[in-house]
Amino acid sequence: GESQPFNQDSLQQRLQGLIDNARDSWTYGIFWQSSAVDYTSPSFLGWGDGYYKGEINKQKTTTSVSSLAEQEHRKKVLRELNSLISGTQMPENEAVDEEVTDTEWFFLISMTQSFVNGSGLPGQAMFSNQPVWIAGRERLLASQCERARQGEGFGLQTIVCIPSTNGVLELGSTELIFQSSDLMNEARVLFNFSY
Amino acid sequence: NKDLPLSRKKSLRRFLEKRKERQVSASPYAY
Repeated sequence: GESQPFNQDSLQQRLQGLIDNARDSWTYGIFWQSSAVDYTSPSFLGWGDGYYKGEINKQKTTTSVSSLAEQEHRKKVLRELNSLISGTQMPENEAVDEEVTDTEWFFLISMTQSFVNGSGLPGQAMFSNQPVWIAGRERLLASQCERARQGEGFGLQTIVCIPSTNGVLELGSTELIFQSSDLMNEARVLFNFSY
Repeated sequence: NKDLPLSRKKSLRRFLEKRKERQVSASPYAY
């Protein structure tokens, strides 16, 4: 189909639509947006938008292996982030009582990441214009990419990066999900933007 | 910090709001 105009609200709708309607249980989706103006310019991939769905059938006792100190650190950061954006909607100093799960934390720290000149999983997918689909903890651990190994450390079993015209769609899951051409085709159509 | 780009602020706000909704719906006092 034709490319759709890009804006962040439509990007969020596409991420939600793809993940909520998928046959498989994806924990999150992130669109890494390319900074490239044309094919000859150097580029990096930065945060475009993300949608965190969470884990299906989450068992509190098994989802997190983080220590008490690590949990305190995560809660402190979440409290600070709540305060940061409370100027608009969130109440000030809102308590963060619930455990910050490993996948929530992985999603949050992803907001600070970017990938330069074909580096990292999303960068490799963009550079080669080929999807990267890593299913299985051993395969994630054996990856050359730090992000794959980091994801495994936070409980992911599957990470997928699908390149499109203006960036890369990354999906991650705590479930073992094998390659699906339907998903890749849908993602390529949904995330083919024009500016 | 205050220099957080707008796209990340929006993503962050959405993430925190959804997290709160999930906690409320999971609470034993929700129903």
